[in-house]
Amino acid sequence: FSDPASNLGLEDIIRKALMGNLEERQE
Amino acid sequence: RRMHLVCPMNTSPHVDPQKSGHEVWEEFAHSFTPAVREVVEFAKKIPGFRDLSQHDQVSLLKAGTFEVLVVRFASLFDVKDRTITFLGGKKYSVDTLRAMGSSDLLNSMFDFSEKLTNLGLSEEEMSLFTAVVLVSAHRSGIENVNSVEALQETLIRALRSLITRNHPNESAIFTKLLLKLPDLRSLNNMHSEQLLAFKVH
Repeated sequence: FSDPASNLGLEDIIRKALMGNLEERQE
Repeated sequence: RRMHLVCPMNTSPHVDPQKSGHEVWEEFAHSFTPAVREVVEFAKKIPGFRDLSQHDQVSLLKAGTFEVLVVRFASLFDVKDRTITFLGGKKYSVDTLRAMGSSDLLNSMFDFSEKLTNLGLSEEEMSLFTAVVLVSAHRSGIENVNSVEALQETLIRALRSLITRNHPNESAIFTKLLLKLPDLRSLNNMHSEQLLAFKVH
């Protein structure tokens, strides 16, 4: 359990929130 | 057997015993996800954060989101009444939560919130302090330590300048703020242990 953030599903939420912005900028 | 999930990022500490562990977790995730998205939005507005590599942006957020939430939601901890407001809007006393099986983590978070609130920082100061909390070169998995360190130093200089300007007769405030960083790290470690216990159960 060395990576609690991944276990929480945090990484997924973070990546989606960051990527969403990238996609908006590309549009 | 009644179950509880004593985290203010949950809607309520009560857990429906009919629900599976997966369903309980899904509900909890649904409750804290908007707060996590707000942390990401906050990070994006830190000048220089978006210039870091995508890998380091994710690493900083993964490692620091809990600490940022502790700072941002310090107001949920009412030190005078010894109550905590959950995201569902209802207040619970420390004694009630203790009876539900809360750990020392909540008490430590109370202590932290009290000390932070007592500093009487403005919104701008809190915001800059939160940026310093998030941008730490000492997080694990950072690939470009120099870039993160440079941004961290810029933010710390800006915080010192702001605090010095706003509190010319209280030079200790800046030092006290920096000393909050290891406190937050310690809370983060305790929280990780709690997650482990939750997962095991």
